[in-house]
Amino acid sequence: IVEAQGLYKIFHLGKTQVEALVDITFHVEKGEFLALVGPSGSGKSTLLNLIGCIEPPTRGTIHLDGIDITNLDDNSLSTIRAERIGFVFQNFNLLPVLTAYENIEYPLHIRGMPKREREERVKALLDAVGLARFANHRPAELSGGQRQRVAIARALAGSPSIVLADEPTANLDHATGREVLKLMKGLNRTYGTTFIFSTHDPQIMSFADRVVELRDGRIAS
Amino acid sequence: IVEAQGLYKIFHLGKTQVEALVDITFHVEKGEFLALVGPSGSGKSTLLNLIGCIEPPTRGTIHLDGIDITNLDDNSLSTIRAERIGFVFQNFNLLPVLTAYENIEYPLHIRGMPKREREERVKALLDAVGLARFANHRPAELSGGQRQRVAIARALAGSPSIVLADEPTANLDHATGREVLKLMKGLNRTYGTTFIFSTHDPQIMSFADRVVELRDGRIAS
Ligand SMILES: Nc1ncnc2c1ncn2[C@@H]1O[C@H](COP(=O)(O)OP(=O)(O)OP(=O)(O)O)[C@@H](O)[C@H]1O
Ligand SMILES: Nc1ncnc2c1ncn2[C@@H]1O[C@H](COP(=O)(O)OP(=O)(O)OP(=O)(O)O)[C@@H](O)[C@H]1O
Ligand SMILES: [Mg+2]
Ligand SMILES: [Mg+2]
Repeated sequence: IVEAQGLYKIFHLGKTQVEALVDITFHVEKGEFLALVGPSGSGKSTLLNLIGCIEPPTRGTIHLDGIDITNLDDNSLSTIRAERIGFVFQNFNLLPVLTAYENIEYPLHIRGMPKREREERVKALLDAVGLARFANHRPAELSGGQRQRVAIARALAGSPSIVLADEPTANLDHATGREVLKLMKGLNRTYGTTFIFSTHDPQIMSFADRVVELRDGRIAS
Repeated sequence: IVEAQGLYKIFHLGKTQVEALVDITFHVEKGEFLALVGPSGSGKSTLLNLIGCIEPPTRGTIHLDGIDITNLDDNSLSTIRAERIGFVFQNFNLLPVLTAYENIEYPLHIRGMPKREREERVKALLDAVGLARFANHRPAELSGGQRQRVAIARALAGSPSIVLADEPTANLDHATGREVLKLMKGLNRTYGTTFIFSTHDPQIMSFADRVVELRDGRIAS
């Protein structure tokens, strides 16, 4: 479902350049539950952003679901994202004016899901992440870990074929983090949703079928 | 250095109320290295915000460095914060238009530290958190863990008497997290700086002299 060949991502900063990803060749099978690990600054978020059509590569090619996304224009990229990818950002990135409920409902609303079906789905997701009682809190009225869980529920809402989650449990206590991973793995086993998540936590890594390690922008394993 | 008696923090949300902190009585000695732990939503960030003069309590009293901060006006509170407290927020909260260097320099600039002395101090701090080469990156040009480390360096810059750090290692790999804790503990042992940090990581907890546990807004241990 993901095919990356010789990917490079180079950021330019004044006269210097940062080689965030170097010669990444990387394959993910449909239905895999994959952990991306590596030290701070090793390129995990950058790789997830490239797979998630958020940033274009500097060199190399990348295919998602059989589509060559390397040189697509912004409109096509955002369509692909909206239809196929669920994304959890490292800083959660919820809409501050919407409640937890509305943030999770938003992707379903965009897809034209009927109201009663949306309501059922959002409530099921709030339950699954343990936030039923916090449905009408806005992000500023939630703890860090609660916001992270809303972001996860939102990424899962539209039943995307691939979920990219950037450190989805960084702000969660261990028990809640395990609950989230079980939820994600359950969806993977039941519906075949592909998951790629980055983490620094060995306990969370242990849920993965496969672990890919990055170091200084290269694949280390 | 911190004296909390019968502290309550109640948030009102429409008709419902959230009891984020309930009857907290809590003492921290000068020079302690204390970890605050507990499940997601248990009140850690709220307690740190109260100690850090960011939010007023709903009931109860709180003294910081011998000063009763319970009912102070906003101006007095922000003066106390600027002079005595170094704060690392759960979402880092760096100034996006400033570079890493300038973000760390900012509190020293405000205090009127002379330029050459500032330069020495900022460089030493960038080194200490492993970001010497990233001095002129802006937050958007840094990884999540790198931003967190800039926030830590900034909190330590003005040599405050108390540092409050909300999950300072949540976005760091274990090796980098340990480096940060050793830096913090070194300052604590050398200069007597009081540290109160929240964490979900047992490895990070183990650096603390004392661990205070919150559960549902109450002290559990
Ligand atoms: N402005 C607010 N309005 C309403 N409720 C709030 C507000 N801020 C926090 N809360 C609630 O208060 C409780 C405690 O929040 P707090 O952020 O202190 O938790 P925490 O222990 O830091 O959790 P985490 O580990 O997830 O960061 C949570 O249930 C949260 O939903
Ligand atoms: N817009 C940018 N401009 C310049 N450099 C950047 C930019 N974005 C990221 N970088 C650099 O690219 C490298 C990889 O960043 P990335 O965010 O992918 O790391 P990461 O593995 O997610 O780290 P962490 O675990 O700390 O989140 C870092 O050294 C970072 O400073
Ligand atoms: Mg990252
Ligand atoms: Mg918190």
